[in-house]
Amino acid sequence: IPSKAISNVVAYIKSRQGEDGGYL
Amino acid sequence: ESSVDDTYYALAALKLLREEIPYKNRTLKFLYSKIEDLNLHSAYYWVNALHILQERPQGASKVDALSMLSGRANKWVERLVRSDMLDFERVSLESDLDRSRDSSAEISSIELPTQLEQLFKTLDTIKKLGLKVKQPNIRDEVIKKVLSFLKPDHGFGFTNSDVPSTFYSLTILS
Repeated sequence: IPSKAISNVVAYIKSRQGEDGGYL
Repeated sequence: ESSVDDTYYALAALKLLREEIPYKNRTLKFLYSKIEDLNLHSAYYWVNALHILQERPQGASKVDALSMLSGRANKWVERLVRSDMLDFERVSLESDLDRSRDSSAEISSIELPTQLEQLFKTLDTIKKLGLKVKQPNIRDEVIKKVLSFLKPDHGFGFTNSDVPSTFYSLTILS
């Protein structure tokens, strides 16, 4: 997987974290 | 709204990518806030999420939670192996499949957790919690139940054998 794609996926997953600390 | 399942998958994906888990303590607090609501399905993801965070449920404030989860997990195993609920679930699954065959072939690909998958997840939860199944003789009953899914082609499954069911069976039996 290209490193750019990995950093985008990481950013996406992190963006799914809610205020409560869980993910949605 | 955040869910235990999604939280497990997010943590697992971050671990796969060797990323540091952000706001770990907040995520732990979230997971412990959900302990009252755990069912057979979400308990598996809850324990595995904690596993990724390298956190074992312990300490004064967590003992009750662990004990409660242990009690529930034991009931789930008992229900999966002994209860008539299984027959109800089997009937309901079969009627769903019949309906989908009649209406559309696409719907028949719908995924439902099988008894083997549920049994695997429950036993895995108990194992990861470092607990043992409480009921006497349950181990023999679990083995008997799993072997009842063995098909003539040597795979395991509900109606026909399939690879995931065979994996769940082998893991339970090993």
